[in-house]
Amino acid sequence: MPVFHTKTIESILEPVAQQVSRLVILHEEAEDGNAMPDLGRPVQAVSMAVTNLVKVGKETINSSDDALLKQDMPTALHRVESASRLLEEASGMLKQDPYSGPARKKLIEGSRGILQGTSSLLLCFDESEVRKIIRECKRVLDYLAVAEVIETMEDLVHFLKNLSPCLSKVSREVSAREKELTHQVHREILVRCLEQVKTLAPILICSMKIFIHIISQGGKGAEEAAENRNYLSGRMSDELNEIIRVLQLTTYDEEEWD
Amino acid sequence: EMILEAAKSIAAATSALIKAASSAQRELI
Repeated sequence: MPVFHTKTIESILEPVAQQVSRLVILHEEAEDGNAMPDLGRPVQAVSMAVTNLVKVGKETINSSDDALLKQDMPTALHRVESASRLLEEASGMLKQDPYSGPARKKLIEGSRGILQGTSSLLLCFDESEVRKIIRECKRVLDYLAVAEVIETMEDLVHFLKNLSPCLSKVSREVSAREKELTHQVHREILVRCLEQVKTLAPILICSMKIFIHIISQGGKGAEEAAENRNYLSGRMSDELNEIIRVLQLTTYDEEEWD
Repeated sequence: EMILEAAKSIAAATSALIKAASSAQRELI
């Protein structure tokens, strides 16, 4: 049984996946089966839905600046289109011979193709959305790297002005993403890492203030203060890198889930 | 998102097709 890593994809595809599996079983158990009904209308409805998806997919490709999406999405669209043609062929063959075995095979192949193609397409789109969140995480990482060169209160204020909105955005987006995931372990890691980042942020700022204060007073203890600040920015960077790693995971470990 | 809506439509249409195709086989079993 296919397993989908986000609740949105799961809600769209899981019912179809189950039906395709049932269709295969029914076909196998009733190999010499009853005459197939006329599938012209439902097949036409699928073709129309596919045409619309291809249109929307092409618009998404054209309006996106994501090179990977532009590269991967056309393949998924072709897959759905080919599957739709298989269904049309199966429908035509069944009109001629409602008992046709090859037509039934095409019907199953087409249904599977629609499921797999739509799944690839949604995955492609989802991965692109994840890359947007990762870009924000990397922006925060870039700001954290600057923490080591901040030596005046003026620079610290500027640093905070840049970091705060970025950090809020990361927090909002990672939190929303966590709620979307079906994988419990991945969700827990994201929650834990995000909490760490939120806890560490004010402590880091405090350590930066202490460092600035010490160097403005003559520098005694500056080395320890810098070490403490670097440790905190390092900790935050580690948590963000872990968030980035987990955001990219799409595999599903059933044992972990159990 | 438009793409999610379009995928939902495909899923619904495919489900309807499979239901229609399965009905005859189900009668047999």
